[in-house]
Amino acid sequence: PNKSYEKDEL
Amino acid sequence: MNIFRLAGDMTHLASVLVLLLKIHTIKSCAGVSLKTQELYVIVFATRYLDIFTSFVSIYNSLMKLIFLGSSFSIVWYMRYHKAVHRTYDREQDTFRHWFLMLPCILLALLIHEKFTFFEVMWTFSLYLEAVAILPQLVLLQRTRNIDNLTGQYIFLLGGYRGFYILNWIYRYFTEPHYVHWITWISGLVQTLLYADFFYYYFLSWKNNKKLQLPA
Repeated sequence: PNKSYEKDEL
Repeated sequence: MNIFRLAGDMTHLASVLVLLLKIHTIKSCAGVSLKTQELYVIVFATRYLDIFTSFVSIYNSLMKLIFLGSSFSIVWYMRYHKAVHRTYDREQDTFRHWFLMLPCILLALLIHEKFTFFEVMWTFSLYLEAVAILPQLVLLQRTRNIDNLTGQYIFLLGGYRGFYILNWIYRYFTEPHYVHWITWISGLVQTLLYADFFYYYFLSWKNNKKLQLPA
C-alpha cells in the first residue's frame, strides 16, 4: 500500500 | 509538515478569525455570503468524517475541530443572531446550493480513488470546496461595496489555496509516491477562481484605493 495515501492534509 | 503547508493552514485560520472578528465584534455580516458559509459547513462535515477514526497528529485533529466549529458558528450567527442577521444581504445572496452540490455529488460518484463511502464523501468535499467560494464572489460583484474585513477574508482564503499548491509541489519533489491528481486538480480550479478577485485586490492596494469590482 501507498503510505503517502493517508490523508494528512486538512 | 513543510513551511508551505503550515503557512497555508495559518492563512486559512487567519481568514476564519477575520470573519469571526467582523461578525462577533462589529455584529455585521454585510457582504458575506451565507450560501458559501453553508457550503463550507458541508465541506468540512463530509471531509472530516474520519475525525474520530483516523489519527494523524494532535495538530491535525485540533485544526479539524477548529474549522468545523468556526464554520458552524459563522452560519449560526448569520442565521440566528438577531443583530448579525439584520445585516445579511439576503436579496443579493441568491445562489442555489444544489446548483453546485449536485454536479459535485455526481462527479465524486464517477471520479474517485476508491469506491467506498468515506472515500466518495471525501472526494465530494474536495470538489465542493473548489466551487464553494462562487456564491461569495457573485455577492461581491453584486454589492460592489466591499469593506476591508470582507476583502481581507477573501484575500486570506485565496492565499491559503496558493500556499497549498506550493505545499503539493514541495511534497511531490521530496516524498516518493506523493501523487494525488484529484486533490491537485480541484485545488488548482479553486485557486484559479480567485485570480480575478486577486487582480482587483492588488490593483486597489497598489493605488491605495478602496476595493471595487467592475460591474
